[in-house]
Order: sequence, then structure tokens, then C-alpha cells
Amino acid sequence: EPTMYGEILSPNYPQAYPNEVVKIWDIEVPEGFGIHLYFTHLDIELSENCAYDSVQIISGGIEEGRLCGQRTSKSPNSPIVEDFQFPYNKLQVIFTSDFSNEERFTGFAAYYTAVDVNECTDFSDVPCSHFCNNFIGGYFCSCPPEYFLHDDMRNCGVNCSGDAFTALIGEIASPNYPNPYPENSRCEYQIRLEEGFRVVVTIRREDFDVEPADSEGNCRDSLTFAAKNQQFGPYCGNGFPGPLTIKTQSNTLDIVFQTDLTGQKKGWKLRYHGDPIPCPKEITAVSIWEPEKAKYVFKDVVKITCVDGFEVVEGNVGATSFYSTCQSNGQWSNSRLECQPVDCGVPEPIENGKVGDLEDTVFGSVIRYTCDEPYYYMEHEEGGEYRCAANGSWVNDHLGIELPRCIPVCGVPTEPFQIRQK
Amino acid sequence: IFGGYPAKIQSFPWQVFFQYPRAGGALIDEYWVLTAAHVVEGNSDPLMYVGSTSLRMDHLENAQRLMTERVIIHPGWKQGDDLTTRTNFDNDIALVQLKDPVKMGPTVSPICLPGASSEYNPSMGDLGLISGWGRTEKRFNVMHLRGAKLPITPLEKCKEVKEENPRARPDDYVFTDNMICAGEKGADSCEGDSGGAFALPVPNVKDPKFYVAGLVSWGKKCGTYGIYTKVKNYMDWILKTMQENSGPRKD
Repeated sequence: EPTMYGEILSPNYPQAYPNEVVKIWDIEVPEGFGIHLYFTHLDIELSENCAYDSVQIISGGIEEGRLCGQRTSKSPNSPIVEDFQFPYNKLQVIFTSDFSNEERFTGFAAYYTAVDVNECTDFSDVPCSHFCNNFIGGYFCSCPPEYFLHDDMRNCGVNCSGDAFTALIGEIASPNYPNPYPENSRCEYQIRLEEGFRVVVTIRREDFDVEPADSEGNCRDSLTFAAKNQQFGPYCGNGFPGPLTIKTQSNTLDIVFQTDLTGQKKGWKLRYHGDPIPCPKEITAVSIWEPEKAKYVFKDVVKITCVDGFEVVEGNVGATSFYSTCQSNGQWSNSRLECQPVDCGVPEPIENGKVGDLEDTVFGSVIRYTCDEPYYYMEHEEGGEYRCAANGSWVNDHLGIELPRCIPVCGVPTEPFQIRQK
Repeated sequence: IFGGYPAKIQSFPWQVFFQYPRAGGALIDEYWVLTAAHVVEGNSDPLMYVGSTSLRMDHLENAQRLMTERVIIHPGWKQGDDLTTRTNFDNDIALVQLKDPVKMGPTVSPICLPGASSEYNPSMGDLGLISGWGRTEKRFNVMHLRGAKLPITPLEKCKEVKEENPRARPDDYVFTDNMICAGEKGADSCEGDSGGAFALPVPNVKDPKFYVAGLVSWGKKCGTYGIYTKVKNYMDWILKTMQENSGPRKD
């Protein structure tokens, strides 16, 4: 059980210690305390390097002292002949005697006390990243304003995560930029744009100053971009080492700025914008796109008008134009619609005549009506040929949409009258 | 037909048979039959056939039966006279409109109407054709179509024919410019041939082609000269009547 103080006496003290003795004391004081060990009497056979008889003080596995010989107080006001200060709360004292003592040595008398350790100053390693506060039996760390103490209770960081950027254009900078960024922080930024836009990041070289990589090339502090299936970085150093423009293929981007304990630099500043996804330009000879652009992007709306003789058919309804919108997936809406030749359909039959072989009924096709000769003839000689017009009608150059008429041939007997008297 | 010969309907494909009273007509269009007014006077729904040489019932069944839409008698025709005593046959012309179009073919086709030029003015000596199922020298009527060729003669020839009808006075007969006199050597039309076409060749046409110059109208005596209604004089009325009554076509 740890104690606040104690006494250690060599065997048989104040009588002569016996030969061939090894005695070990494990001293422990409460945590947060160090140990002040001091000797008030020391009378041990003297040998080189205390090789024969000795008392060893071991702290943390390291021999902190090995004593032999006689000591006297150096101060008339103090009985202490030798003392040690240890900032740790455990200590091992080992007394050893060999077999050859010819003289009488009385050994040692030592005492220890628990003393407060100033953890903030007593160790070479700084226990706190920012402010260290010592108290009896311990210490605690604290942080400057706007910083918070990490769960390790030692390091301070800043609360720099959680920002989500949804505007189509924006600027993001490291904390305190252009002043030194906080150490030991992990800043996570999210860019969340509407689907249909791709995040494009631009960083000027002079806007980037992050603690450079170590000798093995690993960034101590780093800026990393992560999009869907894409990662850019980590980047560090003075001057942005990556491309000046990072074009992602995603509408979301996660930015992580990780800093270690040391080496704070100016930081970084970036700009981003949403690049709308393009839709393919599918101009054909049979359609006109309005407005006409070299490139069409997300949310663009075009009116697609079919040229003369072509129409778009939806269900049973034909129209000369339709609207299409560039969608977030880079596809046009109404993409199933297309301008197709107007179909005039099967031409109407006529009385006493017929339509010639029907090869096609679409725009530009030509049909020819004929009358049932020799008993009928066409009222208008030039009225036999009809062309499928842009409005879906069969049109004759002279009759328009009017159907040709087959007129009976008059006055022509099939057989001439012959006088055949019986 | 007096002085005629058996004929095929293919030689007179415009010939229309009126069953009662037995008479003839000329098909001039898919919807129109031209005949004499005295044929259809008092008969608003005549029974007609086209396309058959023979009048045997089994043959008529294969012919086309024409259904009457309306009968239009020329307004100048003096109606109501008894045919046995009638002496005025001026404007003896009528149109029969058909309900359905006639299907043309080798046995059925219309005869042309006279043109407006002077070439269509009937001239003395022009030879025309008549046809019908009417009375012959031997029979009151025939079952088989007969035809005859006869020339146009001066109207005086018809006037000079001696009247045989005891109920009619010779001086009462009316002769007008609306009449053509034609016939010779016993070639003539007769009872039952009324309304049929007197066909003349279309002038300046190479192939045989005929137009209806006259309609069998009347005569004092069969086998001499007969009177035919001069169709050319009625072209305005014919065309106007057909146009006014065409209405929306049924096809």
C-alpha cells in the first residue's frame, strides 16, 4: 500500500550488517507524487564502483545511484548525508554485501517522503499541448479559448468540423487562415451540391502553406479531398503541390485537414464551384434545337423542333416539337422522343381506280392513282401523282389534298355496231 | 327498231332499258340517264337496267338495276296529254337521276354529250345509230337488242309523212327546231324505243366514239322518218340540272 513516507534501514542497523546479504525495498508513494529519498547515515565498505558492498537506488529500471563508503553531512544544520529526488512514485532500493567484510560497517539509515511533482515542469516531455496546471498529487491541461481538450486530456484542438457547403460556389479556408492553423486538429468539411453538378476545386499555389512532409515523404499536416471513388491528396508543403484545378466526378466532396502537434503554418484557402453535368448534343438533320449552344448542361431546356416532314409521335398524337431538359444524370428528358418522318398512312381509295404499289407512306413518298381503264379516265391528267406532305396529307401538285376523280369514258362501244342481217 | 339488226349491248353500252312502259334511255353519267319526257311522265320511279343485250329475266338478273333518285322532266314539256292523241312533242326530254353510281365496264358506259361547237350541229346526211328493244316490222317488241343506222333528213321529210292515226289531225302536229328528222328505207325507231339515243360520231376523232345527238321521240308512222329530240338544244338545261342536283356526292 503506497505510503506518504517511510524508513529504510540496512540489516542489523545500527549494528554491523552481515556478509552475503541482499535486501530489496520496493518503495511506492501515491500517484502524482514523487519520492524524496535521503540518507542520514551511510557506512558501507568502500570499493571501486561500490563493487563489493553497496546500496543501489533504481528508478524506472535505471540505476539512479549506487552508494558505498562513509558520508557525513555537508551542512551542520542538516543530518542528511545524501539525498535523491525522483519525480516518479516508485523506487527500488537494493542493499548488497559480499562475503569478505573484515571490518565492521554499520550500513545505512535512509528515509523517504512523498513529495509533490510539478508535472508541468519536471519532465522533459511537455504533458499538455497548451496550458499545464499543476496541483498536489497531479496536474491538468487546459486550452485557449475556442479550443477544446481532446479525450486524452492532454491535447487541445479546435472544433473545425461539421461545416457543409451547399452553395454552388464558395470559398473554404483552414481555421484562422491566414494566421497559423491550430495543431492537433482534424477539420472535416463537406461540399454537398445538388445532383447534376460536379465539384471543381481550385487552389492557388500561394494560398497553400502546410507543414511539409517528413523525410519519408509523409505529410505531418495534410489536406485531403475525397469524392466518390476518387481521392486527391494528401497535400502538404509550402505552395499547393496538386493540380490548380481539381475536377471531381461527384456532386459531393469531403475535405479533411489533419494537423499534428507541431509546426503550424499559414494554412490554406480554396475556392470551389459546381460544374453542371453536360448532356450530349444530339443535333440531327431532322431536328432543330433552340436555343442552339455549343454545349448543353444540367438544367438546360431545349425546344426540339422537327423539320418539315418530320414529327414526334407520343402515343397517337403527333407534334412538331417537344421540350427536353438536361437531367442530373447527364441524360435528356424525353429522350425516347425523336423526330421521325411524317406518315401519311394508307392513301384513301378512290372510286373506279386504285393506288399503285405502295412502297412507303412516309414524308416524301410518292404514290400514283390510276383509273380503271379503259372505262374510266382521270378527270385531271396530271392528277395521279401524290406526295406525302409535311402535314401528313397526300398532296397533288394541282389538286392539293383532293382525291382524283375517275370519270367514265363516254361514247366508246366495246364492239362497233355491225349490221349482220340474219 | 325498223330496218334494224340484232346488236350486242357492247355496241350500245349506253343503252338503258325502261321496263314499264317499255322504252329506252341513254346513260350519260354515273348518276344520270337521259330519256324522253313522254317515257317518264307519270312515272316517278321507273325500273331500269343496263348492261344486258337480252331482256330474259335470268339475263337481267346479271345486269345492273338502276335505282331512281328523282325524275326531272324538261319544264318546256307540256304534260298531261294522252300519248295516243298528243301532237306536241316539243321539249321531249327528261333526266333521271340515279341513287347509286353505275359501274362501268365493257357492257355499260355512257354516251358523250354534244359539244358546244358548230361541229355538233346535226347536218343532213349524217349517219346515226339507234338501238332498242321496241317494235319491229314483225314483233310488237323483242327480247334481243336491235340497232339500226339511219341518216339525218330535213324536217320536211317528217312533216310529209302521211298520218295514220285517225284520232289526230295532220295539221295539229308541232314541229320545232328542237327536233331532228332522221330515217330512210324503212330504217326507223318505233314504239318501245322511245328515249333511246340517236348517236352520231364525235367529230374529228379517230376511234369510234359517239355522242347523243337525239333522243327517240315520236313519229307519225313506224318505218318511215322519225323525230328525235335535238339534245344540243338542251345542253344548258342538262348541265345546269345535273350540277344543281349533284349535291354532296355519295362516294
